[in-house]
Amino acid sequence: QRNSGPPILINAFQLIGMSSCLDLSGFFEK
Amino acid sequence: MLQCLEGFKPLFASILRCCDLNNQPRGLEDPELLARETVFSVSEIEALYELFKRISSAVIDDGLINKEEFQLALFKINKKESLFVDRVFDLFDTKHSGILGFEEFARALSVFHPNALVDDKIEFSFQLYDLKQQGFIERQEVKQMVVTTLAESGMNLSDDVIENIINKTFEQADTKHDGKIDKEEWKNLVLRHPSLLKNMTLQYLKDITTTFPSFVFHSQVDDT
Repeated sequence: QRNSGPPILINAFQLIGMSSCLDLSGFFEK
Repeated sequence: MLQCLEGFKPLFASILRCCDLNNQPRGLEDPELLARETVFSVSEIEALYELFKRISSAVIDDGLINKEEFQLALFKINKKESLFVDRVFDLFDTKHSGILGFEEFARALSVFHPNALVDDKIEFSFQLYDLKQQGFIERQEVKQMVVTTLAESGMNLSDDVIENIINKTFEQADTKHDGKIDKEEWKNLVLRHPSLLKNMTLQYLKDITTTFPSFVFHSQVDDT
């Protein structure tokens, strides 16, 4: 039976890592 | 005649100050020292300085980056208070002055270079998540960061689901079973899940000299 549920987050830090505030590439974008 | 020349003295002084050849740009007094102590080459340091000048003059042109300019550079808008931006800014602000000089900016960004040591990236990210700077990451801090991230992105998860995610995280990370994650446990977790460090590497830094070519006009050294 195909597992079609949403991807299970392995842990909280993966979720936190999605925060745009932790992505510093904005420095380089005009 | 002499009196006439006296009148020109202030004018000559300001012209000399302007063209004072050894008047180093503020913060870039010793690019070679910075190059030796970071992963950047001298040219990359000088190119990074061009970026620094752009950011540090966005609000107040004082050769320093304040938190507003830092946030503006990252998000191009004045975001409201952000837990994470505050933490990142504080980690850049190694002199704890509330404002960033070029040296602090360059040394901090060096950790984000693709060639930087993984251990340095692990250390920086641990400091970032250790909100209260106690030398370990507590459950409450993890929950605060999860809730902040969800609020930022407009995502909604029930408290049960959040607690579940945090339980799972501590099951994996807290191998010493003391209810907190210390630096060793964080390193082990990250080595098992390298994606947790994805924000710690900025590919842009690899081609900083092509992104900011104008540095060549002010370059002080021939960096071959």
